[in-house]
Order: sequence, then structure tokens, then C-alpha cells
Amino acid sequence: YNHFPRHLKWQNNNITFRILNYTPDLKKADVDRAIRNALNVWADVTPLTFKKLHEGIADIMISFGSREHGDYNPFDGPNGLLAHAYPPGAGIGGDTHFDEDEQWTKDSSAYNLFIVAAHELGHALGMSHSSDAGALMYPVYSYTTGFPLSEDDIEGIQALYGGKIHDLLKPRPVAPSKCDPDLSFDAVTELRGETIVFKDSFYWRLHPQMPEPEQTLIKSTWPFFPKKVDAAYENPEKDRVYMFSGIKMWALNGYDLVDGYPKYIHKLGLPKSVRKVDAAVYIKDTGKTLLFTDEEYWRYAKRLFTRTMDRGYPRSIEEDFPGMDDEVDAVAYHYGQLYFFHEHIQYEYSYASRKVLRIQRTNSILNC
Amino acid sequence: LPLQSTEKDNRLFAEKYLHRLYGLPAGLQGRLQKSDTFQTKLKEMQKFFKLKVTGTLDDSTVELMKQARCGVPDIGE
Repeated sequence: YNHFPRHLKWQNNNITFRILNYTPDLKKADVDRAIRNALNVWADVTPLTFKKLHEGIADIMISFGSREHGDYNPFDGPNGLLAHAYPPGAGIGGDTHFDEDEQWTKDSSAYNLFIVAAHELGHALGMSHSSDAGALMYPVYSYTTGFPLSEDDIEGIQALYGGKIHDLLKPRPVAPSKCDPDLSFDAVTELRGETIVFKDSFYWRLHPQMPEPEQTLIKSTWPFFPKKVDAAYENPEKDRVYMFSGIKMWALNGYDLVDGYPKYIHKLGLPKSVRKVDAAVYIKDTGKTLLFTDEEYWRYAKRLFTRTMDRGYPRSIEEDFPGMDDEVDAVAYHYGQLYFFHEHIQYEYSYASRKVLRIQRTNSILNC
Repeated sequence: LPLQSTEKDNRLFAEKYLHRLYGLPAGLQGRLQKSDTFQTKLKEMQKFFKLKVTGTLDDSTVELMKQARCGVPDIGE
């Protein structure tokens, strides 16, 4: 986290705010609720209280405006800069402005006012930007559900005002570090030419033309998806990505959920004793799908839901993939090679000659 | 050439971004900033976002600059 220079903060804990005007994108009551909930986020972890004024000058004056809106700090039209706020102080200090040219929503369909307001009011209380992609005070917008403050945010605001922590609050997760030498993956899949690596509540997106993987909250892209992904694979012929979490599976067409999903994994013919899929991969050359669970794996013919698992499965991973670990966290298939990930080790495995060709660190695919 | 105009557009976009959020001095509108000032600020931005600090406008950097964000500067006042 970061504070503003000189650790600017309000000198008393009872702060006033006033909403000067409203966006036509939402009902007035929705705006009032979004702002109140955003203030409560910070009140939950500090001794701060927020009193609403309906006239006169408040510490935090909240307004919607577009382009040049009176502070010589113009907005830029739709997207780009969404809002800004001033650090604690007299006059414009604490004031919070939202760009009226944005589409303000109370869900994930456009810019969620509650999330942006919680971020901007963080500034109005003295928080500057955090470089932790999992923090609310990270400069780039991302949609999330649940309590929006991360440990990083909470430490930062409590360094200014002291605090209380409700044990019922579960801070937002800290983003995994891609070059942590012990990094392991939850799942890996291709998605229309890109590689998606899942870890905790985040994913990295690797694109051949982009030297740096881009880290994003899973829920920011797929709000309907649970926090953690166990396994994922792409069937490029059907332009489908299948994602597994617990005993459920989702089918995506690009970033959209396919009708009829999620389904239970047992519809694939897996026994009820299987409670999660550890890894999954589609072998383009044979049209077969492999699902890995604990020390075994299952093989399916081309179409997953024909309920025809190939005969003689499940089989032992150790027997069929000699030289490999007996469990798998994630697996991908590129140009005839299988890439198995287990803990911090990546095995490059030749599917044809049935042997391990190379061993690397798991995060070597993240340019580490 | 299209490539050239895209590069020029990205450069002007980046200058505006760095001016608003990293304190790059306002250059003459339309004329390109002196490269060492620009490069210094670009490196600050790449460091903040844990990108590879190249000092050049690579795709990852341009992609990140184009994401919707807060208008408060990332460093300093």
C-alpha cells in the first residue's frame, strides 16, 4: 500500500460527506446505497464514522461530472479515467468526482459504482495507489464480489487511523507472485490462442505477442465462476473451454457461459467418490480428453457427454506416464508434448514416445 | 504508413497517460517529448505495475495503459 506524501489524513475520526448530484444511470437510492456501502467498507476496519449532510460544506463532497468539471483535472470521456478523489484536507481535500461519461452500474455489466467509490473514498481518506493487483487500491478497475479490501488495504488504512478487525471479514486475497520459486498452478488451459494459468482467485493471461503475463481476478472476467479453478481445458474444434471447480464444471464459449452449465462432473460417468478433477487436457491429435483425479486418470472419446469413457479406465498415472509424479496439478498439450505441472515442477512429456523430455520450474512459462 | 501512425498514436497516448499519472512535464501539444524524460517516466510506470522495465512502449505496457482506471496519479502528490 502507499499513503500520500506527508501521510495526509483527517484529524478527527468523525467525517462528513455530501452527495451533490446523481448519475442518471442508476436510481438515486442505488447511488445512495453504493456510496454508503463504500464508506462502510472503510468504517468496518477503522474507528472512522461517516455522517451524511444534505446541505453546506462536508469534508467529502461527492459529485458526477464530465470532461472539465471545475477542478482543472478534466475527465476523458467513456473508459480510460473513471473517477478521481483528493487526499484529506480543507477545500477540495477529500472531494470525490465520478466521470458521468462512464456507464455506472450496480452489477458487473459495466463500471460498478460501489467498487469504484470504495477505491476513490480510500483516496479521500489518505490511501494512495497500491501496486498489489489484489488490492482495492490498485489503480486498474476490476470487478469483484465479497469484501473488497485486501490485507494490503487494511494494513494501509490502519497505519493512518488504527483499527478494529471483524473476524467475520475475510480480506480480499493477496495476488500470487508469478516468480515465487515455490509457485504451483491450479489449472492451465488454452483459450483462442492464449494460455490461461489459474492460481488462487487470479489468473495470468499469456499472449504470444505480449512479453509480460497479465494478472487479473477470475471474478473480474467470469463473475459467475467460483473463486478457485481446479482444472480447465480447451476443445478448439468446438471453440469451448471447460472449467472444473469441486464437483461442478462450466463450459465457456470465449468469455460467455454456455447454456445449461454448470453441470455436475458425475454426468461424465465419474463415480460419486470423485469430488474434484485435478487436471484436464484435450489431445488434439487423437481427439481424446484426459481427466486426472488423485493418482488416476480417465480417458474420453471425442464427445465428452456421450457418457462413453474409454474402456479400462481409470488407469494409474504412474504406470501410464513413467517418469512423472503420481499426481498432477495442471496439464497442457502443445505440438505433441504434454506439459504436466505438479507443485513447483513442470514436466515436458512426449505423448508419442511416452517419456519425460525435460523438467523445468513451473513458473518458467511466466517468464521467471 | 499505418504502422507508423499506430506507433505515433500510442506514443501520444502514452505521453498523455504519463503526464496525467506520472508527472511527465506537459510537452508541446502534438510534438514528441524529449525521449530521456519520457523514458524515465515510462520506466517508473513499468516498475509500478511490475512489468518488464524496458523503457520502451511494448505491447504489455500499451495494453495496461488502455485499461480503465482511477485518475489519481500513481506516485507523488
